[in-house]
Amino acid sequence: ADPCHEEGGAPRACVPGLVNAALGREVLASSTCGQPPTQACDSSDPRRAHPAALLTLAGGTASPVCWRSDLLTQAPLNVSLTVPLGKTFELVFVSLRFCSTPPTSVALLKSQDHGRSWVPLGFFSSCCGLDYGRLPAPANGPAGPGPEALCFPELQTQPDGGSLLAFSVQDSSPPGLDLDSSPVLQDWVTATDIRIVLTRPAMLGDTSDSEAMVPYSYSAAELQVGGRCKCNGHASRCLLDTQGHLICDCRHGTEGPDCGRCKPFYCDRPWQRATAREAHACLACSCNGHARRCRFNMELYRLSGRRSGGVCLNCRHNTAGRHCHYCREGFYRDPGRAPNDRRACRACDCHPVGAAGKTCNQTTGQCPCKDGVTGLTCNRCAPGFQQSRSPVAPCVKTP
Amino acid sequence: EVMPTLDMALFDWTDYEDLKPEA
Repeated sequence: ADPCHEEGGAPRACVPGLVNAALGREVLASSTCGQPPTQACDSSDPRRAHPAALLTLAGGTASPVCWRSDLLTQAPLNVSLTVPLGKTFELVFVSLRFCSTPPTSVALLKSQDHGRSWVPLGFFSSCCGLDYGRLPAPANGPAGPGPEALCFPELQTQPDGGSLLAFSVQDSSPPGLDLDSSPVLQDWVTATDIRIVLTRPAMLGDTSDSEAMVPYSYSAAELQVGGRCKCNGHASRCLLDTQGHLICDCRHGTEGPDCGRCKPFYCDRPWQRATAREAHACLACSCNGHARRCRFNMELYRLSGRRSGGVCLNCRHNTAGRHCHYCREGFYRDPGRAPNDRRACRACDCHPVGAAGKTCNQTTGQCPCKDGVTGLTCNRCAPGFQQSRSPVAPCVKTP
Repeated sequence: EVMPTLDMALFDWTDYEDLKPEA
């Protein structure tokens, strides 16, 4: 079964499955213990190292299991964990399990441009106003019409007493907002990178007094970024390309890492994201097999009632027109051949002397004949006329 | 009546050299 097409072959919206996009990805931690080595942590000894790679380890059970930051003895106390996802994903949730006393303030950010710029997705803090200048999140989600970065008052407590950062995009979106119909929500869930900033440790009191601080380090494991490889409804899976980059396996005449544009010949209508109602597949231009390239013309598209805007380029086989559907000057349609036949257009072959021009009727092939001349190519004198010696008036009335 | 095709050899190009088709 093809998830991107109906049984009859009609296109339908398709999306890749929900995955942990962070699994196996490199995590960049701004602080990791073990350099220089201490009794508890030594980055050069696998048995005592706590690298950031442990956060997204694929398979197996590692020992130790938790990443640990360096001891935080003075401000700033921020430690960030950054996960480049390798391509755009549509987020569903982000979670991180803390292995020791969790921080009291955590900021969650995302980038849509591979780490060049960042925007907040949410905050977790018992002091939302103090740490992030925000009010605690309302119980029933954001008040505004669109999703927004809310400050949640606390982390989740697990049955075993541990703490979990659990962020769901649903919690920061107003109820009823639909991904298919809301470009704002589509933008909100789109991310290429995730950053978790552990802002304030729980065990430290007044952070302005570095003398009073107790050495502390952050420790966490199982960083998960739940999401779908973003393909705009035009692919059911993502694959690694020859250079090891994750890309959508695009269908519906689309291409690009996210199926974000139409393939070169598929520009009969503008690119659109697929929805549950309509696949919005890119359509191939109609060129009767005589052109390999086409371009989109918005004016023609509007005039056609938003049906077709493709204009064929470089029509071959002596054809011409927007769809290579008629013959170019000096050629006429052979009625015995199909429009897509390579020899559908025949040369007019107008007689150099008997014809008054080189262009024949595109349908019948009839050349324009001089007075007294007849025949499809104007190569004979009409009855009652005879050939003269003048190439200007090749046929004269028979005396 | 089927008339013969125009015989190019019969035409006198003396005054119309510029119109003469290439052979």
